[in-house]
Amino acid sequence: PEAADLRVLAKHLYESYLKNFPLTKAKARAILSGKTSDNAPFVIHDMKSLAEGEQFINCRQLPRQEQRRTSMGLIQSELQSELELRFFRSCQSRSAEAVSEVTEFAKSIPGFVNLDLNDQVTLLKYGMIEVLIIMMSPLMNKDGTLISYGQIFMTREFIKSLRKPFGEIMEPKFEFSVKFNMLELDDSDMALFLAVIILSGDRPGLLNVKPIEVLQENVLHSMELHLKMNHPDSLQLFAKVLQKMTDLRQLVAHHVQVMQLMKETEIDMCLHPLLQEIMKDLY
Amino acid sequence: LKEKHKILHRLLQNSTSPVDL
Repeated sequence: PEAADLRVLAKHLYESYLKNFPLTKAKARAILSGKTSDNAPFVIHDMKSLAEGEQFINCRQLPRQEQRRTSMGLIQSELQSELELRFFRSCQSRSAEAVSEVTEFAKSIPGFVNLDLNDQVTLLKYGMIEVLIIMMSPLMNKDGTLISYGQIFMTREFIKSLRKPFGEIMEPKFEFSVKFNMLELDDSDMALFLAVIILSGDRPGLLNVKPIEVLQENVLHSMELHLKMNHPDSLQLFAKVLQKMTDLRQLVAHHVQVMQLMKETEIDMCLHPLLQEIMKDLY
Repeated sequence: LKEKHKILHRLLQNSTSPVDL
């Protein structure tokens, strides 16, 4: 393909990314480094701050007067357990919302909606967790992660301290993200990488692989060119980005295992129907 | 496959519906 066409594709995917995803990497990094004019995020680092911040989880705008609320008293252990479950449910509803954002992004990839509808479902089902992990990375640093559109920062130690298996879900994602963030991709690079992941022709059960591979090949060319122009000093960046796809598959396998464990041990837990569809029979 | 993934299918066919979320 002509270089000009590949640049148009990169621009188109970047625009779609900006349109569909509410928190960009640029904004997340500004919040994490304190270089934003907005208020600093509310920090959740223990059960008390979780109880205080709980009602604002998944709010796009944190009410100003509520940010400095204090003294909720000690949380009893049974209440703690409920609090963990409620927090997990709100994570699920944000994840379901993110699934719909990713679906809209996928539909904007040129040629995607012309694929067999069953194959569109398969690509999204198998690519979704990988895409969500990549999208989570810019929100993370070694100490924690932004949630609720960047309104809240939750510490890694606190997440780790949640009762099993809740405490185990995020740790491998933190390990991956810290390494992935070292590649220093920006939002325009991320848009291309997400499209490459979605257009994986080796997902189980695909009916018509060839047109998917053709689409992916085109996005790969576009990403290779874009990375060279956007990061002229970063050697082998294209290859390094592609290598991350292997790590992603392992992360998904771990995620599925933990979710399975939850299903068995947490009788009170009810998985969001959209997430159930994605998780069911996944590997 | 479409039958087992009704919400995903619906999201693919229509624009985002808050009802599903």
